[in-house]
Amino acid sequence: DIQINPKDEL
Amino acid sequence: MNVFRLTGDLSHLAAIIILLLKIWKTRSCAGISGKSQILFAVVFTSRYLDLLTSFISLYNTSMKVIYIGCAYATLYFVYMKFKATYDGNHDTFRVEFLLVPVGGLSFLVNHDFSPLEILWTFSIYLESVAILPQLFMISKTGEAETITTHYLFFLGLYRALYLFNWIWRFYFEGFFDMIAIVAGLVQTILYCDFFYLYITKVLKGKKLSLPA
Repeated sequence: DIQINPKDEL
Repeated sequence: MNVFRLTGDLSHLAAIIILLLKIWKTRSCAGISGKSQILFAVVFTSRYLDLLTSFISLYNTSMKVIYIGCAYATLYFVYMKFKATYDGNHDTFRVEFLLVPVGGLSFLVNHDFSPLEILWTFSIYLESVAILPQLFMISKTGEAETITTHYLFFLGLYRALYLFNWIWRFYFEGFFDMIAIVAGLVQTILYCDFFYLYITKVLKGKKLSLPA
């Protein structure tokens, strides 16, 4: 399934 | 972490360091839009508030701290240490024309109506247009120092590499973030005209100057 928006990017 | 994401982050870091070094070595911030630099400091500050609430990795935390630190160091250079060299007369973009719509949009279109999430969304939207005062300044003066164009190139390249990162993550991890993707597309498109001039002029050894 599609996971949305964990803040692991900068 | 894939190769596009890593090179994107490094490109972003390169841009920030190039700008700081340019100002430090020449003892001058001529040709640099202080307004764009204020917007970038606001972007990092509002996005990285999660430094206080969650830990993702040592890499993640260190990069965030470095980005924030460099953003404020740049502001200190432009508005304090080398203030005499800041060309405020040409830095006339009206930032409220960006802040108000971006602020409004982040309240309307976000993943979750919570303070941290709205601030994160605000930072993503603001980053996509934060370079406009700098591009406006160059279009007003009609030229840019070559080192400034290297700064802009790496700053633009970073979000373009993130677009490839997001394509990668969509296919291999099932991950996508529509807000980041759309804003990242807008951000990259804003640089296209500049990329063209950079490739056709600066990389061939010519100074970036615009026709009058």
